[in-house]
Amino acid sequence: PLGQRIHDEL
Amino acid sequence: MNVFRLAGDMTHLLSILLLLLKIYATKSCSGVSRKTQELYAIVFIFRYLDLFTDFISVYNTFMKVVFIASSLAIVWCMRFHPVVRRSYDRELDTFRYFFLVGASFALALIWHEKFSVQEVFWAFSIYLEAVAILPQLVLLQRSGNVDNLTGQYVFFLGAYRAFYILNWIYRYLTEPRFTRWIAGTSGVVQTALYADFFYYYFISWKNNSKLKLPA
Repeated sequence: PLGQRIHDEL
Repeated sequence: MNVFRLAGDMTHLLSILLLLLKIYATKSCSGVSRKTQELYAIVFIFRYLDLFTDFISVYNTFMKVVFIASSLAIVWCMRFHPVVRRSYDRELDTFRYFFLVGASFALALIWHEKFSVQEVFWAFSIYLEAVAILPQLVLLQRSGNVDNLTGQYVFFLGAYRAFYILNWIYRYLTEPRFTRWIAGTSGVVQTALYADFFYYYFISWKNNSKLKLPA
């Protein structure tokens, strides 16, 4: 989603 | 994905699977803190709430499911497996871990990246992971038992921490505007507590070796 940082680490 | 991050994920996965296999193969969980394992299960469940909302990669989704399933399997074995549960050191594993859960949640309410249910729970899981080793540390100090907590488990868990810190340094140097204040600070705290755990593990292991001198 735009503007929301995605947690790409586990 | 850089090589440090991949190595960190793999050693983390190995540490959990090794513990699970070791418990299952020996049918014993003596020396393992169920409270620490339950905290890890809580950590994964609350961190991966985004499984249903954000898709990052097949690798990411697969690893999340494996982490949740394997940590729940360890807890299940220690609680309900008819043979394994009998070897649980109940009277030694008395750390008041609800205090850790409460403190981590309170901190997450204060310090988070965004005030939303998912983000507060994400921060909560990061803080809880940092301190989840404490019940295990207390159990180890009380029992001096290093039979089941294999050297490999301790080694791989430590390697996971070290690789993740290298990963953050690498990303900080190579990616513009890369910052991980919450994960980075918690990661350093977790690594420091782990170093303490490792110290006691080593002392305990050394003492046990000494006791095995031929009579």
